[in-house]
This record gives sequence, C-alpha cells and structure tokens, in this order.
Amino acid sequence: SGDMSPTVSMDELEHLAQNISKSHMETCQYLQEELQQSTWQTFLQDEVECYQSKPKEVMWQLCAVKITEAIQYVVEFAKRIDGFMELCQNDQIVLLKAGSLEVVFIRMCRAFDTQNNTVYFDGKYAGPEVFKVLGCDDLITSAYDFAKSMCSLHLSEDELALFSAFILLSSDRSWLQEKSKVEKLQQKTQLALQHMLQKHQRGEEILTKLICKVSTLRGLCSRHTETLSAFRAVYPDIVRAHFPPLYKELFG
Amino acid sequence: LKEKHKILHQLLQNSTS
Repeated sequence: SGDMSPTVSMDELEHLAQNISKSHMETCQYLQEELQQSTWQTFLQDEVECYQSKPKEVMWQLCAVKITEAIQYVVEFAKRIDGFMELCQNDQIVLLKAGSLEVVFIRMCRAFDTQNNTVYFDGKYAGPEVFKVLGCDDLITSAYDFAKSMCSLHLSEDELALFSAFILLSSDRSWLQEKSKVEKLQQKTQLALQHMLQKHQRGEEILTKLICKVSTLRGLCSRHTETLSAFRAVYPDIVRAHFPPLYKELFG
Repeated sequence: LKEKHKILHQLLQNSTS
C-alpha cells in the first residue's frame, strides 16, 4: 500500500509481529507436534463408513460443533492482537463475524496432510469421503484444495499468524463504524507480514499469492453460508434445537 | 449488532486466560 503512514518504525513492526505470533501460538488449538504425531492415524474404512452412514443432520451437527470450537480459539486470537480490543465493540463483532471462519480455513492447513489429502477431524485424519453425507461435495473439495494450496506455500507459524491477523483485520468488511482505524491496523499487519517474509528471504511472489487467497477465502465462506441455508430450509428444527448458539449467531 | 450477537459479545468481554 502506497499511502502507508511513514511513522511506522521497524521496532513497531517487530513488536507487532511478535505479539501476533505469540497470540497465534497461544490460541492455535493444536500444537504442530501433536498434529504431526497423529498423521499416521487416518480413519479406517469401517470408521469412514460409520461417518457416511450417520443421518445427514447428525453429521451436520457434529461439523457445526467442530467449527464452533475452532472459532472460539479464533476469538481468543483476535482478543490478543494489539489494537483489536481498542476497536469499538461493533467493529470487533463485524470483523469476527466476517473473518473468523476464514481464519479457521487458514488454520486448516496446519492440520492438513498433503501426502494423503486428509485433515485432522474428530481425533484422526479424515479424507473428503468422510464428509460425504453432508451433501456438499463442492464445498468440501474446495476446502481441501484450499488447504493443499496453502500448504504448498510452506509458511512458517509466524507467517501464518500474520496472514491470519491480516485477514481478520480486513478493513473492507461491511458495517464497520471506524473503518480508518481498522485500515491502519491492517496496513501495519501487512507491513509486518512483508517484513517477516523479507527476513525469512521468501520471494516477493509469496505476498502476491497470499493476497490472491483473500477472494478464495471469501468464496469458501459464502459457499458455507449458502450450504447452511439450504440445509436449514429442510431441517429448520434441527438447526434451531441442536446447533451451537454461537454458530447460529455467526451464520444464521 | 451487539444485541444480535450476545454470545460473541460475551466471549469478547471475558478476560483472556
């Protein structure tokens, strides 16, 4: 961004990068070591069939619970980012409502095994076929493809943390009351990410590739919303009675 | 917005542990 305030010092960027990395590590749900130790544990064929034979609404509910758990960690991540809690309450809610699932999708690459196209879910590594009964193959395939493409960038935890914060602090979300305040925070985060990538001697194209992910993430989230509303149209009582309240609040 | 997002608002209010 060309109109960046010249007052951001290197020290400030280093400090922000440290704060965001620490916040990420404290709230990442699963440590990298835990995930790596579990990669050999993929669901066996009979376990896959067990998920496939669950009633559609039961599997939807399970996934809604898992997404909600992951989102709660993202809320904690946001709260620890310098400046986030200084935004007005309206904007904190707007940013999390729009961005928390996007960060969950980003975080998915940490729990993704590219070797066999599986993701950590419900205690083991699961391939896309585990989610067949949900009836949204397109969304599942897109989520797996996104995780795979994120993995191919080989981001460090620090870089992933800064990219997650950059997404969460998107200043173009609708209904922000203090847009310019969010904009400044996002610009600072982008500079910290840029600085980190340079420090790690990553090529310029990595940042370009990451910026391109913004629209993919938005597409994934809108597809999730559409899929949920199609499900809700058929099973309104299940959603009302059995889905986590936070999930309904965010996506209802 | 706060009214429609009581749980999220509550999570934001809780102190970080």
